[in-house]
Amino acid sequence: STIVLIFEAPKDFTFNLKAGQKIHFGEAVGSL
Amino acid sequence: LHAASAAVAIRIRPLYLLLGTGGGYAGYRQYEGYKDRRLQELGLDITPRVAHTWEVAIYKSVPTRLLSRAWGRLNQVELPTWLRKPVYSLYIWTFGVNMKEAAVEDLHQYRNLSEFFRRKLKPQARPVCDSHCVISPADGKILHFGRVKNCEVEQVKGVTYSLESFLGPQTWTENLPISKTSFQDQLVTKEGNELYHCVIYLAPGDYHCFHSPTDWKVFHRRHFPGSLMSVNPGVARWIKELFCYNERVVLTGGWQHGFFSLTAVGATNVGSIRIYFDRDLQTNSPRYSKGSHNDMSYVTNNNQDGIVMRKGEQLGEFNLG
Repeated sequence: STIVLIFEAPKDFTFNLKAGQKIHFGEAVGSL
Repeated sequence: LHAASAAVAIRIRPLYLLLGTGGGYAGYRQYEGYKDRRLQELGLDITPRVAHTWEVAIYKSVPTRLLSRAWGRLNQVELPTWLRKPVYSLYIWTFGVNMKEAAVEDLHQYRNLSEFFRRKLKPQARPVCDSHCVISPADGKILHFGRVKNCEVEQVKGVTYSLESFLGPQTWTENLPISKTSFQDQLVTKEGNELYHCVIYLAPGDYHCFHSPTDWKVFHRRHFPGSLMSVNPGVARWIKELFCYNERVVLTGGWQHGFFSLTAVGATNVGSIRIYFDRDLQTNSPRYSKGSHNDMSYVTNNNQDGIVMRKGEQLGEFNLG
């Protein structure tokens, strides 16, 4: 199964991610 | 004897035909893979080889929903106590499940695999990050993330799907900005903002409940009945528009910066999706009309706020079958 987030944010929103990385619920996805 | 052998030959011929075509197709796929590896070794960038229309059509013709429901029925069969530990231990070993994080570690407590699949975690197992406004709603693997461009979202690098097909028509809000033409621009409510996306793949051994990724208000639910093809990364690289074919539940609403949505996409072994605050939602039911979707608004006269969700709050779960 898959979860897809699609959201609006200001231009300076940055992701704290790398494609292919494992992630746990509660860990940071991104912020301003 | 002659008639009997002819009858057997006639019966066996389709089997040979199937084996022949299947073998030929497997060989063709192997050769394509070999060519891609050679190009990669030469340092050439290869565009992902997406499936041809006829390959998608054949895959879509597989009764994945029926298989999924049968798989779900099988996993609801209560296991005798003595069989629980060996069965769940095999599952734990196969998919690398970490039972130390589970709220209930004693395998005998789970009556069937479906219950085991829906296991909860110890509260302290997943601390919620306070310093970031968006957190991961689930355990899994990041397939792709980034800015949405030209109304296309990437399911994996280089393979896209249409934002409008995925979310459906924008009927969840009345005050559509008429001036904006493209579907994507209509989603963005504040000047200067962008649209972002993040795709998280949950593997079979992962914890399969999902939580609220931020502080937001959920106004609307749209349930798309559909196929239940596998969504593992290999298939997501192969079938363009995969997420638009599959059964899914789209939750839309708003957060501090404007539009926000979370979509749970089902798969063959995990055909059912539950949203804890939406008891009317029925997924993976036998009958549905292709291309349909059914909507539910959580905004009512005496509840203009819809469903208020705090970051990290339990939101729903995927179930087997």
